[in-house]
This record gives sequence, structure tokens and C-alpha cells, in this order.
Amino acid sequence: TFSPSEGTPHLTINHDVAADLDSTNAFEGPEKLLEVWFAPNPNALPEGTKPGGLKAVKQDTWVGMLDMVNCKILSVLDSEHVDAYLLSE
Amino acid sequence: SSMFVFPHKLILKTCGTTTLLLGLRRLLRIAAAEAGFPIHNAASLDDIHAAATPYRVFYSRKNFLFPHKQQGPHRSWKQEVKYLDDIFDNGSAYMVGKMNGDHWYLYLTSPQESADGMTSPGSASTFKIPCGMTSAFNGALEANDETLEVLMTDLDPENAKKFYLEHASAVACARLDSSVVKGKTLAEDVNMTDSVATVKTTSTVDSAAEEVDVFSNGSGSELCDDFNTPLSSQLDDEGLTTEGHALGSVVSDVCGLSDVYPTSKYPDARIDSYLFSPCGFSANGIVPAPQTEDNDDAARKNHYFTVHVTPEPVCSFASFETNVPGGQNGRETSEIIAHVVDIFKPGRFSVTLFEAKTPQALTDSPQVSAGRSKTMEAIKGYKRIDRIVHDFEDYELVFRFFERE
Repeated sequence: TFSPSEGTPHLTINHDVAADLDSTNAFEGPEKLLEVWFAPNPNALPEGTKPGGLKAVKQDTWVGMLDMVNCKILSVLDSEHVDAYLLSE
Repeated sequence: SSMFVFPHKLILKTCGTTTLLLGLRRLLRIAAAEAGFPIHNAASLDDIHAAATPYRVFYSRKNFLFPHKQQGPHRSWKQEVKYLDDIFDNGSAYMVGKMNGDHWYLYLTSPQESADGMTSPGSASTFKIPCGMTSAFNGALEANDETLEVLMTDLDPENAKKFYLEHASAVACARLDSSVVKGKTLAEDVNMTDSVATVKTTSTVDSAAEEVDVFSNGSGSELCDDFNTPLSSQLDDEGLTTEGHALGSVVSDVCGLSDVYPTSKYPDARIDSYLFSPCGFSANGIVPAPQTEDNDDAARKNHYFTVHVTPEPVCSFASFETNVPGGQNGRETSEIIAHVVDIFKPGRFSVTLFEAKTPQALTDSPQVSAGRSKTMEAIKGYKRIDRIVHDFEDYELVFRFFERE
């Protein structure tokens, strides 16, 4: 058993989606991977960018984009440097 | 599917017949409107075409198993490239690997030289987005920027049963019985709000669960040994909150995923996993860098890994991706690959390692680089078929393909 430090990521579950998800026909196999960088590193955000950059964007805002992709948020593991969204399908 | 949001970049990996690229324009718009990243393709945000200027864009995928089932621009690589070329004005597309076998596609943009760091707002009639104009971005690439992706097909069918809800339910029942006997708890500190629960796990779970073959004894997926109580409710009593997440956690432990970045070496690592119904598994992990003498709390960086599994024999596939740097008091990249391959036992798999040519990477001696490369060539039980190196401007890509011996 270990004791996590203050920096340990924590988990939020979206029950509205996660509780009754049926993925009977959802899978095809290989995924698509998109990586979009807006700066070379997190300490080099361009002038005028809000503190926190993309991490400052509210979770609800991503929902609209993810709807276009056909994904729903199941849960979010957030930490100081990165937020990890687990998505449906 | 998974999404990772960093201050300076976003990674979106989507499964099945999702339409990932259809979200790209919205993403660029959000980056400008909500995060304040600069725009260079329009005069102001009032213009509906206005979008943030990315520094770099990568899009990659393995060849699809069923391209005719894909939607939107994803029916062919040609259409995907056209879609991206219509948005960006400096992209390059590549195919890596055997055309008549398992191959891998990559689209990437390169930083552009620009005299003034700006294009004329709205000057292009198509409102194409210039990427990575070098004078507009200050700062070096991240140190130790490397991404490892292992794409596995033809999974061992017997082993793949671990990723079916029916099997995992039976294993979970066995674990519950075991934990009651041993007096262990799965979690503490559960805060419920209207529709969202925040769970802070503060104790470990027993990873030594017994394997149960539900395919031979016919156990149901919804009920545990108390046949009137849904399994999810029984697990709720232990602090987990939905069946998909609860069983995902069990599968992570039982299959060995929880040990890829073990808490003995990465004490603050956390995994969020979900088992789909009737089958399929996804997991995200956040791995804070281990604390060292020259790496205080303020400088510690969080890395990620993500896993997606489609276990059906007709299209079995598993992927593992991480940007946790190899070595550096943690596990070597070759160890990670061997561990992951042992979890899924694929018939074939590819390994792509995408490494930034940072000053730190360039200081490695040829002997160190050669040694690291050699260890990645030998994966027990597999024969390395292909090794292809692409030398990009700021990155080196090494693609390897293996088949079971």
C-alpha cells in the first residue's frame, strides 16, 4: 500500500454516459490518432494565450467538438500537467 | 477512444468508425476562442473561419481492417490527406511499411519560415491555416519528447477473453470474495454530486485474482454470487461507481496493465480504465515523473499512456501508446514493449518510436543509441520482419514490424 502525494491525478466519472453504454456495434479495430501542438512546449505559450493554455478550456466546450467526432466523455483523469479523457466507442 | 489535453497540445485517439477529422476545425476554433492562441488566417475571431495557428500537426493510423465501414473522410488515406490539405497549407503524407501487408500512415506539418511571422489575415481565399511559422513560436521542443506506439493484431483468442464483460464479471466476483476474506477495500473517499462522482482511490487492490473461465461455467455478466443484486451495485459498495469503470479496473490489474508502470517505480501513476459491453477495453494512465534529486516537485512532468482493445477474433486489435520516456530511473522502452506484447499476445505487431531531435537526445553516444536500438530488435517469441527509419526535420521515426515465430 502506498500513500499518494498531493500531485496524484484524480478521477471524475460521467455517470450520464458511462452507466448504460452499449458498444455492441462500436468497434472496428485500428484507431485514428491526431496530435495538434500549439506551442513547442508548455512553457512557451504564445503571447495572449490564457494561463493554462488548452487546459483552461472548460470540459463542456470539448463536448461539442467530441460530438462531431462521435465520442462521449466517460471519465476524466486530471492532473497538474495533463487531463486524460476516456471516451466512448 | 481517448483525449489528452496539455497546455500546449491536444492528443485525440479515436476507435472504430468515429469521425475524428471532422472535429479538427472545431478544435482549432476552440484553441483560438477559448484558450487565446493566436490566429493568422483571418482578421479577427468574428470571422467564422478564424482558427488558431498550430505549431505542428500529426495525424497517423494503421491501415483500417474495414475501410468501407468508415465514415466521412476516413474511407481512404487519399481522402484523409485531401481533408487535411484543405485545412493546412504545408502538410506531408507518408506510408510506412509493406503496401501488401500491415502498414502505417502519417501526415505531418512542418514549421514554415516566414519573413514577418504573419501571413496576411484572410489573404488566402481558402482560409488555409499556416502551421508552425518559426518566427511566431519561441522555445525549444520538450526535452525527452518521444512517443511509442505498439499496434497489435491477431490477438490470441483465449487470452483475449479477458477483455469480455462476461469473463471480467466472473473474475470480479472472485476478487470480491477474496477481498472480503482478506479484509481489503478497493477505495475510500467517494464524493457524489448530481450526476458526477469524484473518486479518490487511496489504497491498492489485490492484483492476484483467480482466473475464472466463464465460458465453460456459463456465469451471467450482470449477476455475481448474489443473483438478485447487479454486479455494479455490489462493486459500488466497495467504492467504485459504474460497472464499466469497476470492471475496467479489475481487467487492468488482472491482465498486467497496472504493472507496465508499476507504483514501485512510478508512485503517483494513476489508471482510468473502462470495460465496454459486451467487450472491448480502454484505459488512460497519467504517470508523473519519478522524483529525483535533480527533479523537484515544481519541475516534475506528467506523461500519459493509453490502451485500446478490440478482442473479437474477426478484427482483434490492441494498441498501446505512451510518451513516458524510456530509461531515466524508470523502465527501458524495450522492457515496456515486451511487457505490453506479453499482455496481448498478438500474432503480429508494429512498433513506432517517434523521437524529437532535441539537444539532449543528440548528446547520446552512438554506442548508447546502438545499444538501445538493439534491445528493441529482440522481442522474445517474435521475429522482426521490417525496420524502417524516417529522418524528419525535427524528429526521427523508427518503424518496426514483428511476427510471431
